[in-house]
Amino acid sequence: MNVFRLAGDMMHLLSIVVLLLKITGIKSCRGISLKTQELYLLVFITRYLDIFTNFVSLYNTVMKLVFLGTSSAIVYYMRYDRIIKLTYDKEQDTFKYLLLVAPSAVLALATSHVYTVLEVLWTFSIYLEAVAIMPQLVLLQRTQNIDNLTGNYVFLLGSYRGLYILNWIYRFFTEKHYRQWLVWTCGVVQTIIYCDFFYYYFLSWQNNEKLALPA
Amino acid sequence: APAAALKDEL
Repeated sequence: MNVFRLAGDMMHLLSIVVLLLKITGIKSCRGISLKTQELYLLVFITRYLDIFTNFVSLYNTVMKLVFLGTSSAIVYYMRYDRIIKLTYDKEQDTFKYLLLVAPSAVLALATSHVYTVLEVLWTFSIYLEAVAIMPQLVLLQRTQNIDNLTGNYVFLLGSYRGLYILNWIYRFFTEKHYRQWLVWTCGVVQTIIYCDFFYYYFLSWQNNEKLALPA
Repeated sequence: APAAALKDEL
């Protein structure tokens, strides 16, 4: 495992920690899209179905369990916690699941390497992860006074994707049989989706102002 | 169809 991959995973983990701190610490999920969180849970479930059949390393297995556990916890808090659910911006979080899930499913069925349930669902998870952040970005545009934790959460998630691209470039040049066009294309698309957010994040940081995304 | 991907990443 190279340093980019490890740093990427740590950013991903940190983004989840920041989100959980926000939700449980200040008992608020204001500005957080439940739709994005549920899509991530679906991504993890469909991707990690091989958790007990395809052992790679203890690190991978533990991380998969952590991602499954924490994303379930986040969805649970936002949906069912007596206090936290009251802070969810349901009326603003209007992105349609089907708009993201249906194309991902069609593409997975059309491009899967082999047609086994596990492989098609894995391919589906790659497509879905690429676009799962969209409800969150739309909700951010609609949120006035985005708090620091929410801005940092999205920033850390975007950093994780950027670092994975550096990891792929590194592996491309150091490993002979590392050719993953599907994963790469989706990864690049996913990172491009963050570009607009990054622009305004750095702008607000540079000017020492609160983050605001123009509608 | 694309080549089988290495599933050693998260």
